[in-house]
Amino acid sequence: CWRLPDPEPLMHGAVQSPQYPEPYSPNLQEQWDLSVPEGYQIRLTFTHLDIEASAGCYYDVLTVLYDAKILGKFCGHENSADGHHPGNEPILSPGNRLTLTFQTDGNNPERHQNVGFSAQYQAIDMDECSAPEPEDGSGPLCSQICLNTLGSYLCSCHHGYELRPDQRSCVLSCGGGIFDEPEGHLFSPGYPNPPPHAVSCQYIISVESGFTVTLNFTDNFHIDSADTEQGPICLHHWLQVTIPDNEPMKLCGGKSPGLIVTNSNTVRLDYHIDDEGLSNGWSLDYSTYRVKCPFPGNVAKGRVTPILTEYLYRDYISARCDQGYKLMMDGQEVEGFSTMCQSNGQWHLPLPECHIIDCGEPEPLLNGGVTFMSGFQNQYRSVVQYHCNEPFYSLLGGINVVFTCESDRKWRSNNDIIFRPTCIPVCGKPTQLISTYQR
Amino acid sequence: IIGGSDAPDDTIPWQVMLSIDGGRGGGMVIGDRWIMTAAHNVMHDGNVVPNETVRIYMGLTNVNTLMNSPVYAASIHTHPLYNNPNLVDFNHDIALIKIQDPITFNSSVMPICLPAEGATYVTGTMGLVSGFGVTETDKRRILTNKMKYVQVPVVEQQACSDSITLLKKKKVLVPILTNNMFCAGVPEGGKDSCQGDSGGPYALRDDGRFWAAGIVSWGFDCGQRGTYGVYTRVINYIDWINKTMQEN
Repeated sequence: CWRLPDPEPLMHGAVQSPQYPEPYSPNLQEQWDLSVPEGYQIRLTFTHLDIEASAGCYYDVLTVLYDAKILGKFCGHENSADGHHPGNEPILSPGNRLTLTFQTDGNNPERHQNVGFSAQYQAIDMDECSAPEPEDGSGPLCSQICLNTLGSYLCSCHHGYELRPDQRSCVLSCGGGIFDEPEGHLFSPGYPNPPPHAVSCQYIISVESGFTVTLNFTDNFHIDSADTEQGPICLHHWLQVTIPDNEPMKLCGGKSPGLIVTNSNTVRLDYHIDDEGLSNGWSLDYSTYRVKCPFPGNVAKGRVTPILTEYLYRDYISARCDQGYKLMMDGQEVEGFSTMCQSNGQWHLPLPECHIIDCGEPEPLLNGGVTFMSGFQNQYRSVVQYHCNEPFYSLLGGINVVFTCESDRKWRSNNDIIFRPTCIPVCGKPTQLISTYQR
Repeated sequence: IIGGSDAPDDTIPWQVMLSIDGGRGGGMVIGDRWIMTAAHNVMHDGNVVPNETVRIYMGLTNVNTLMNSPVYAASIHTHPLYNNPNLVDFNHDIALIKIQDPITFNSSVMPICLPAEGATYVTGTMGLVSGFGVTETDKRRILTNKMKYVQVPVVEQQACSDSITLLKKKKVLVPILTNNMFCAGVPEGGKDSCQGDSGGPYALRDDGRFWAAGIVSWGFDCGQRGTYGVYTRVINYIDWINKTMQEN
């Protein structure tokens, strides 16, 4: 056998004496245990009661109990002189249970008339908030606001306070948490007044990487401290400012720290005061600024744009070369260049270099050659002149054409007509002539 | 070449020697891939000789010092009107040989110019004919190993025609002199081209530049009195020469 689960408490019901509406039997000992859900009371209303009347309900009696406490003993009927009739007034249990006992003796003189009783009961929500304070001295249910709900109640707090884990007491709200807005205002609990109790609050300002936080404390700053020759010492009360990669700073005393530039996108403030001493607290405004990158510098034979007085996070710059020069990065030519100021205050890429372009070797001339007139290593603005292997070949057209290495990396002729020189053979002109002197 | 002299090096750089099936002939460079010669040099029994039988030597004046390899023909183009089955009709005796690889000219190999438009063959003008053909030494005819040249004047066409008419009376078969030919030589004989010189150049000089006026074609014997050498009149074939070179 295993235990059956307890039945769900009913929200309402009915109780009546055995054999009702027929007269009840003698020597009865009946009991009914009524129960409703927690947070409810039982309201018991008798629809009919007709039990043998006697003084003090000595013979037959219906007893209503709350635990061991007798709420009422009833017998008789509406018009009986003896007995105690509950009338039309309902009986309200202090809690969610009620016990009814019905006892009859062995003698029912008016047996044919005493039919017993019939009663209805229902669950009534208990207004815990209106109940008197418990006698155990634990105090009111809620320290500030009590809200009755069906079958239960809730505690709440005024603005500026928050509910403690016990769900009934309210303490001053820290106003702490994580702040990720670009700017904001923070202050200690109760500021500019001291809080009534010890507090331990944490404020975290955390913004997007690439931005730095600046704290600006107001002048009204007071955190209890012990004054020494070296300055105030924060023994029991302090505001600790922690910036990553830096030693935490403990602030106290009566002098405002003023402006603190953190150079960080994250700052944590821990405010701690105990019940000793008195601190009125602090308030600050914080703002964020884009991280700054160093001046990018210049590119020889080129230029960097745009030219700004300062370069901030997410700013882009581009580099271009002067005509006749090409962009080079790590020994490789690149078509274009831009770099961004990163969140760490460094440029994404270093500046490139501008190297002079070259046109490559000029195209060889069949049966001829190329002479460099000026310039160096086929570089921009170098000038070459073609010639033919005379006297066996000569330039077509007989025009000496020079070619210049232009910015498009092509050798371009100075002659609009001739694009490519050609050597053509010279005919009929031997290098030696038959010479005869004898006549 | 009868009555001539050895050609010094680099004086006649357009002269080539053809060796075709053991026979010797002449030719001249007219372009970096073209040799001009006589059609009868490259014909045998009425057919053009195979390309591989034509060996072309350039840049030499002494056959004995032949050091370079011959150049071979890539294609042979005879004048379409040349028809000489019995070797008595030398009309249109002109041919072009295309060689496989282009020539790089130097002092020993250079082209001769083609006739300019309006060029004239003035009677008495001295021309330069050259070749590796038969020469005469001590009244003996020998095949020279050295390039020779001789300067002979252009002969008046009628005078040349008359000399041939005279021969007709003595010979059975006499080639016909046409206007596509001209004569050069001296009436007293002793200076002429000869066998082995066929296809070679007869060059005239204008303003210091030599041009190909004629191609050694035919004649009666060599250097005889009252006879002249007969040459293909190149100026009549300029159109055909240009067309052939362009089409190929």
